Formats: sequence, C-alpha cells, structure tokens
Amino acid sequence: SVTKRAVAEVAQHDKVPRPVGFVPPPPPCPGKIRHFDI
Amino acid sequence: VPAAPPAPLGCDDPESEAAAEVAVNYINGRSHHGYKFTVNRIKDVHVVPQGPKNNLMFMELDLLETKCHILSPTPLANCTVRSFAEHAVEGDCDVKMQKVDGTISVLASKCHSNADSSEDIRKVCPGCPLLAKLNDTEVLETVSAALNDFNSKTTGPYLRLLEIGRGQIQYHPAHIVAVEFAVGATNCSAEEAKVNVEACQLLPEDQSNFGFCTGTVVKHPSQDLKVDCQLYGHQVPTSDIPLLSRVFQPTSQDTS
Repeated sequence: SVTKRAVAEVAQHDKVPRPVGFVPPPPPCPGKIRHFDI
Repeated sequence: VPAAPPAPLGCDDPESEAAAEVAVNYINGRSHHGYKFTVNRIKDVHVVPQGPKNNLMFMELDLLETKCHILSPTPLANCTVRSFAEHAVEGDCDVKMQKVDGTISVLASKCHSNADSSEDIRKVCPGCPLLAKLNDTEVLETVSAALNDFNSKTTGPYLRLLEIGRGQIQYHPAHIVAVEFAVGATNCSAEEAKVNVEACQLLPEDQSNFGFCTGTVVKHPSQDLKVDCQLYGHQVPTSDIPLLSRVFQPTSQDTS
C-alpha cells in the first residue's frame, strides 16, 4: 500500500543538502557600480 | 519537452555590457547640450524573445556625467568622470533595444539627469564649490569676462560663445566662480573683431571648429581671472546630426 508522507517530511528528506561554504550566486540585477554611487 | 526558457540575463553579463555601451553611445550621439555621460551601473535588463535570433531588450541605466563636452572628439573611454566632490551629475535612462542576429540597435531611449543634492556634497565636503544655475549673474559675468579676456590675447580666430556647460561658486576660504563653456571659431581674426565684431560669424558646418574653455575668477580678496580655451580642430560629423545643430537645438530628452 502507498502511504503519503507529510509534505514537511518529504521536503525535509528531499531538501538538497547544501555543500559546506555554499555561496548563493549574486542577484542578476542591479549590476556592479563602476565609479561611485550618488 | 519544450526547451527550458533561457536563464535571465544578468546586469553584469557581457551581453548586457555590450548593450549598455551601444545605448550610451546612442544617447551621447543624440545629445544636444552639456557633457558626455558614461555608464555607472546597469540597474535592470529584461529580454523579450521575438523570434529566432530576434530579441527585444529593455534596459535601465545609471549614468554619470564626464568632463568631456558633447562636442569634444575625445573617445568616451578617455573622458574623466566628474567626481562627487566636483558636484557630480547623474543620468537615469530607460532604453529599448533590439538584438537581431547578434547586432544590437537602439529603438528608443528616455533619459533625465540631475545634479547631486547640495546637502549630500556639503556633508562630505563642506567647502566644495556647488553647481550654480547656468543663468546665475555671477556665472554669466565670469563667462563674459573670461571669453573677452581670451579673445583680447589670442593670435587665433575670434571665438564666439556656443553654450555655458557649468558654473560653480564657492565662498570660503575665498569667493571663487569657476565656469566651463563651449565656443566656436568665427571667420574673423581677433584683430578684425576689434574693428567690426558684428561681421564675425561662426564658420559654416564644413569648416566648423569648436572648442572648450574653462575660466576662474577669484572675486575676493583680489580680482584674479584665469581662462584657458582649447579648440578641437575641424571634425567631420560622425552621427547623422550636424555638430552645430546639436548645440543650438532645444534640449530633447527622448529619442526614438
């Protein structure tokens, strides 16, 4: 018989483990400041 | 399975930087007054696919004023950015572009510029000179005195004022007025101008010779005037807008 696990439990188990030191990529925008910010 | 949508374009991606360069060259090429602007930051970019190898790009750019007048032949890459302490001016532009087969072209742009607030400058640099209005009496007097002084001493052509680019006034520790203005060579020598200045007209487009002057008057304690003018030499207009008309036409903020 198929038992449906609670979402939290699934989410907990299926959450992709982040490697140690994982740094999320910078947001795509706004970009870098080339001179200075007014 | 339908192909996954392309990853959103990042503001610092090479494709965005290339598009920003096309945009800022377009904006400077159609500007009628003041100074060249350079990209300070790509604030936002959106790509809307139109078909195979055909995308619309919507970009929001933060620009900063450089010290190169719009008529200067100096390449933008060699133009110094006006520093914060020199009362920087920033531009904010929304640009619509199209990229077809890898070639980017500008369809429309809408820009506005504004000087940094005097309060911000004061906070960082209490004694720095602040931008004055271009029709400020002291600015007008200083431009007139500086141009007359230069024309009275030059061995070259008599120069006429094209436009005032900037005026700054400081009061401490001395009362100093600093101005920058664009000039054009006329068909007179300075000597001829002394006889009949009305006859001295700007050279026609095919011989035009524009230049740029900086002038400083120390009003107090001593009345000391310094002026320097550099002529660019004749330039063949690069964009489809004749150089002279670029300065004399009313400022247009939008292009399309």
